[in-house]
Amino acid sequence: FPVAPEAEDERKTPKLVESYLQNFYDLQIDHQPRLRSTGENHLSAKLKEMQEFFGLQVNGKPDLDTLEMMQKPRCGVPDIGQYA
Amino acid sequence: LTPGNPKWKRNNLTYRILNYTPEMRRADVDEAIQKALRVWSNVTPLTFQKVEDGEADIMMSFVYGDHRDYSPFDGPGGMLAHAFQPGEGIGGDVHFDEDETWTKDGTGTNLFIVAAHELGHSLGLSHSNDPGALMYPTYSYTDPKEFLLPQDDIDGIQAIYGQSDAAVQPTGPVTPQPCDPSLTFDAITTLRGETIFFKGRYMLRKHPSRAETELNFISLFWPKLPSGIQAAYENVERDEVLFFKEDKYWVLRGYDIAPGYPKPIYRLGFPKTVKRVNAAYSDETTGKTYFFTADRYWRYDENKRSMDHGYPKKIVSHFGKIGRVDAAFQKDGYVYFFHGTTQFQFDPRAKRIVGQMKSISWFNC
Repeated sequence: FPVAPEAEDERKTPKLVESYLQNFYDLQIDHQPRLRSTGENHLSAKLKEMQEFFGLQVNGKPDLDTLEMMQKPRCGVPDIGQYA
Repeated sequence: LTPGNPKWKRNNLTYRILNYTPEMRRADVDEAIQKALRVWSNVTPLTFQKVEDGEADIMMSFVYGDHRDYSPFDGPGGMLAHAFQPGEGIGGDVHFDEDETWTKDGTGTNLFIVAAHELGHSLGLSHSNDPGALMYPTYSYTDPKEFLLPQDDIDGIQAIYGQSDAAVQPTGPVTPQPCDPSLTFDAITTLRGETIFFKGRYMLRKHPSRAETELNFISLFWPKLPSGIQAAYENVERDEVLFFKEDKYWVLRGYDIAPGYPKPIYRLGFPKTVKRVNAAYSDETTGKTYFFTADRYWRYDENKRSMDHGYPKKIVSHFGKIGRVDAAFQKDGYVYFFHGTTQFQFDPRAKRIVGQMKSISWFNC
């Protein structure tokens, strides 16, 4: 059986998570210098939204099951909101 | 459904294929798209007419990377395609990522499956979180010959456009829920310490050290296996699992279907009067495998690789009143028989039923 992928190396995970949530969960990334914690809360909230949609453990963390789901080939239409 | 409930004002829609992927014959692309449109026209009053030029409601094209719609593709893998909700101009249009390997089978990305999904968006559907639904966001290959539009998708599209004009309304497969008390199984087997429960085109995978049950399409792991497996058992010593459907069987060696299968079940010693096997389990302590058909059972010797004499016998004579067997497996010295939503625990040493449970007792509900 395909086993869960080895933990991504630290460098790639944030990029993968960020672009996935931007593409499919309307994560807004503004590049103003902000309190790091605020940005992380926003990302964690979006991550929970994605985990909720896919019936994964909702922990706001890019765990293995979440990363595995993010790497599956999929439709480019967002999972929330309109696509016009 | 999509926020704002966008839908086409007319039921008779037009579509146009603007360009063709070089990886498939044009005729195969046309056929895949027509089949994908029929998925939706079969369950609604919608009709689709192909036009060769000018503006159509649904314009389909194969494009690379950034194709100037603010939603660039991302190379091979990742995003496969996207489509826009009903509306003027780009509304309803479908874009396929030309960086994918488009195919008519499962060797690459199956065009029919992706087109059927994207056309759901073109008609006003959004993504479903039902893992068995066509409108689930991630791609899963299903043999186009076996494809049936799931009930979740039928409900969605009929909520927008109403039912089809057919006298008998089509229905679709429903995704099994592990804790649904009415859940029954087609077949069950162990596999290298795990237990796999088969239902339609799905398999529920239970690992002893994981609390939750994993639901997958059978085709995700074994694209060559059909859906609707009727019996299965593991031969632990040979590290093989045998799957049965109608009068054929397949052998899984390790994690792959062995070449040269399916073979007819008659090679195992069944007479031609037997048309299917309902359930099977193998007792690794005795090397005997038990096959269940109708109200009888057969015993097969895995070492001699032949049926034992004096069989078939009546199930009730050896296993008691368990009725017709839908599925069976052996675990930790006990045999578990499934009949509808009832499960019997049989002790081969005491030769009697020692327990009775619900069919879903393994899923920590």
